[in-house]
Amino acid sequence: PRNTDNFDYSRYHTIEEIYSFQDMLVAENLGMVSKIVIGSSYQGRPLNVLKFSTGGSNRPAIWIDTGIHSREWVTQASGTWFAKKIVSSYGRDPALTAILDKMDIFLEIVTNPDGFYYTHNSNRMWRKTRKPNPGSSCVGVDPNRNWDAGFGGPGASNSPCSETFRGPRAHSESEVKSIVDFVKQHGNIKAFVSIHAYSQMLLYPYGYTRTPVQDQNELHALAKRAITDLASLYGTRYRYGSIINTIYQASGGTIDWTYNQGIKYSFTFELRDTGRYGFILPANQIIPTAQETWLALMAIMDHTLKNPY
Amino acid sequence: KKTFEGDQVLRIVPKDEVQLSLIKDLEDMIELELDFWKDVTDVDTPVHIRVPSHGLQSTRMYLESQGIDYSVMIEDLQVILDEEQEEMDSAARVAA
Repeated sequence: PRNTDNFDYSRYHTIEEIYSFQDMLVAENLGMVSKIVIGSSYQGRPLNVLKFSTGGSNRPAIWIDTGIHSREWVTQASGTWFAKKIVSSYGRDPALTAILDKMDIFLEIVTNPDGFYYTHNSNRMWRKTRKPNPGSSCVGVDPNRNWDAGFGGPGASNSPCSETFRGPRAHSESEVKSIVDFVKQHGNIKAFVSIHAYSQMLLYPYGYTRTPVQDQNELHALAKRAITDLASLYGTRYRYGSIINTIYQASGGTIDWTYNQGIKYSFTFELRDTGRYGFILPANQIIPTAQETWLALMAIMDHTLKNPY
Repeated sequence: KKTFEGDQVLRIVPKDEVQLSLIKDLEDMIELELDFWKDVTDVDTPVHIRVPSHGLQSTRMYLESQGIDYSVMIEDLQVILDEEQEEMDSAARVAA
C-alpha cells in the first residue's frame, strides 16, 4: 500500500510490512506522529515506538504495547489498527481529542520483533525472545517474566526450555530493558497497558504477590467499566481482576513493575478467544477484536485524563 | 520451518480440585513437550494444551486413566496454519 488508508487492517502482516506502515503513518501525520527507536532487539531489529502528540513538552502520557509474546498475532494486528484509529479519531472523537490535547500516547506495536519475525519464518508458535541461553540448546526468555517485580519468584521458570523462562536476571532482555529505560527516563507516564492474547481478560496488578495493590478498588471499578464498554459492541464477555486472583501467580510481569514505578493505571489485556482457534485467530476477527478493545482502551485513557495524580 | 502435522490442541475443563492437580502434573511431564496455550487456573475454567503428535497417545492415556474428560479443540494444527498462510499469501497477491 502507498498509504495507511490502503493498508489492509483485516489481515496479518509481516514485520517488514508493519515497519513500513509505521513509516507511512509518520510521513502522513508529521505534526502528530513521530517514531522513536527506544533500543534494538537481540538480533538488531529496531524497537519502534510511535509517539502521538499534539504538542507540549514531556506531557503526561499513556503507554500501550502489543505483541510482547510473538505468537499472539492478533495483538500486533490490533496495535496497527489502534495507530490508525488514533490519527483518524483526533479532531472527530471528542473524548480522544481531549486526551491528545493534554496527554501523549506511546504505542509499541511489535514489542518482541525477533520473536515475531521467527513466528513468520520458522516457528508460528514461538512466544519468547530469541536470545540464546548459555549452556542450553533452548533459546529465548519469556519477556513477561523478565521484569524486576518479584523476579525469580513463583510463577516463572528457571529452565531455559520452559515457555515461562524468566531469564538470567531481571531486565536481561533488551526488549524489556529498553522499555524500562524509556519509562524511567520519561518519568511522566500515567497509564500503561500491555496487550496479550488470548482468553478475554482485563487484569491489574499484582501477579507476584497476593497483597492487593493500594489502588485496588479504583482499578477494579475501572476494569469493570472498561470491559462493560468493550462488551457493548459485540457482547464479548471478559473476566477481570488482579492477575494472581484471576489467573495464577506470575512473577516478573510487566505491569507489576510499572505499578511499582508509580504508574497507577497499569493494566494487561488478554484479547478475544473464540474457543476454537487459540493463537491462530482467523484474520476476519482482527478488526472486531481491535474495535471492541479500543472501547476498553478509551475507558482507561479517559479515566486517566480525568483523574490526574 | 517447524511444522505441526498431527499436533492437536486439547480442551480440558477440570471438574474438581483433584482433577486440577492432576492436570497441573502434566506441566512437569517434560518429555511430552506440552505447550500450555491456556494454563491451569481454577475448577471449571478451560485449559488448552497443544500436544505434539508424538505425545498424543501418552497424554490421552494419562487423561483417560485419571477419568478426566477432554475434547479436541484443534484436530490438526498444521491444517489451520496452512489455511492461515494461504490466506496471507492470497491477500498479498491481491494487494500486489
